[in-house]
Amino acid sequence: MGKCIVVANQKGGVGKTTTVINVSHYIAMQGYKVLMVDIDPQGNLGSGIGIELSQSRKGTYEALINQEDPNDVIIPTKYDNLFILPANLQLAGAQVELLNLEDKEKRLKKFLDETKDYFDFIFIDTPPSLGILTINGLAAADTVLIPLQAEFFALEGLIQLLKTIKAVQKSLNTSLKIEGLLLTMYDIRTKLSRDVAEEVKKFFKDKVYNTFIPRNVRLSEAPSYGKSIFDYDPTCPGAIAYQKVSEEILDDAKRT
Amino acid sequence: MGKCIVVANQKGGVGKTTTVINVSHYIAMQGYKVLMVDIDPQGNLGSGIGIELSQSRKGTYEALINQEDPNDVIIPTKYDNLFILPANLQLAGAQVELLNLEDKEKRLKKFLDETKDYFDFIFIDTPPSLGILTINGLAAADTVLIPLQAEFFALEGLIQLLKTIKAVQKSLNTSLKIEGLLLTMYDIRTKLSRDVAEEVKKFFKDKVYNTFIPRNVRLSEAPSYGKSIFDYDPTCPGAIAYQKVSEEILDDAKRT
Ligand SMILES: Nc1ncnc2c1ncn2[C@@H]1O[C@H](COP(=O)(O)OP(=O)(O)OP(=O)(O)O)[C@@H](O)[C@H]1O
Ligand SMILES: Nc1ncnc2c1ncn2[C@@H]1O[C@H](COP(=O)(O)OP(=O)(O)OP(=O)(O)O)[C@@H](O)[C@H]1O
Ligand SMILES: [Mg+2]
Ligand SMILES: [Mg+2]
Repeated sequence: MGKCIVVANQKGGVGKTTTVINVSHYIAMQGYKVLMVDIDPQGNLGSGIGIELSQSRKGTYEALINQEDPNDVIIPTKYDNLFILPANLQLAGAQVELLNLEDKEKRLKKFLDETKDYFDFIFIDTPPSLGILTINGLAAADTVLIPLQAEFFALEGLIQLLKTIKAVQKSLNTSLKIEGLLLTMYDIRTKLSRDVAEEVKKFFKDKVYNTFIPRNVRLSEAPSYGKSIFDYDPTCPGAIAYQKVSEEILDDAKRT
Repeated sequence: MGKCIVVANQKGGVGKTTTVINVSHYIAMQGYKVLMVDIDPQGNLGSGIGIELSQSRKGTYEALINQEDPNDVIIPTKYDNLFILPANLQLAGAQVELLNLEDKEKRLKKFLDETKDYFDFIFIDTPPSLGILTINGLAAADTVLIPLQAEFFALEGLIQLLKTIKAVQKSLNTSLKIEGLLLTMYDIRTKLSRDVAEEVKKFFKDKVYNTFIPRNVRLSEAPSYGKSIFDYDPTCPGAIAYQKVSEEILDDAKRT
């Protein structure tokens, strides 16, 4: 299949990394070869599954700046079928260095195109910004999955994100589509969550996943043990929800 | 007093904006003249008190790039004594434009120095990154207040933030001090919150505020009405906590 999905939202802390870790692992557990790409200098994607942010290990920086051989930078994780292109400390510098390169928005696409015969799915985790790193993610992907925290500031940021996606569709990636909008950190006790959900569904009816990810402390505990939720607590509400979303994503991938 | 406090943490969604709005308003309610500075292109600071992110209004972009007269960009808010230098849509472009300017890290400092006779307190809200905008905030401030979500990823990011603060202290702002670490979104039901709090207190004993901000949905509802928590629900746990923290900040300011 070789489907590449970028998980993006410039609002901070909406569950991008948590979504990439858990959806990727679930899909890997079904037997698919999955690559997770960390294009966020914070390096939470790796540390969330026990791979420390490092200065000495090659990673996304080398992939972008040196166009490194994928075999020299992609590493396996502790989970079968699940691989990662980890961030490293140098990646923070890439944001400036990239601006001087000719094909600056397409460096990640160039790198990932060499891996698409091997991986069934590629998930790209992005930083909370609409800068050159996120643009590389949007330019490289087939679709963009938007995690949306069911709160006011996150809803506000959606407009800016959609403008950016449109701009990328026009000039860098005409085939980029929206994979879906995923409501995250949904608090079933609050009216605010419901109001935000209704607002989003008004504009994006069939694009919003039926499943929403509830606020569930197990999801924030799991990374402190370097585990996905399916390893840490496979029966908790967060795991059930991420399983359902992953199955929706698999169904969508099979249909296209 | 003219004390300038930058609120910074490159981890997304840890409560930077929520802290600036509520601490600023509380201090303004005590009769002090307070300026809030939005150096985050997302513009949540303004929108959280009902000032829409605009393309036509002058704001932080003009202050940084054109060194605009403060009288032409700072605006009053609906609350007495509380003023704002709002972000605008152009600010996203500033991140690149600034890199070409000579004194690129000190543009905000230059602008704010002209206002320090008028304001008793200046609070700077920063984006979730350690880029040139946040650096401007760190270079302009007397102290840095670090909101710290009581969860794993946020704790990880602290190390990188402290390195950046050290670097700024060395080369750009030798008098920069840490105002304090504020635990936010603390969930009193979870062991995770307690574990993170203990970890932080081990390293920063006297720097961690006694008050922590509990997870309280009223704090996330207030901005959707364009209100501070003291306007929206002054007796809820979130308001009580922000009141106590603001009083700690006032005490610290009086002692120095
Ligand atoms: N459904 C959930 N319930 C409870 N906690 C969650 C949930 N999803 C994520 N978290 C926690 O919330 C915090 C923010 O999530 P996460 O880091 O995945 O967001 P992000 O969008 O990747 O943030 P950033 O913008 O900084 O990259 C983390 O501490 C995470 O463990
Ligand atoms: N103590 C709290 N309890 C409940 N919700 C909160 C609390 N503090 C902040 N929030 C909500 O959590 C979300 C993130 O908070 P906020 O936007 O202030 O963080 P931030 O650090 O400024 O994020 P960013 O990195 O994107 O600028 C917002 O929707 C906000 O309304
Ligand atoms: Mg993340
Ligand atoms: Mg903010």
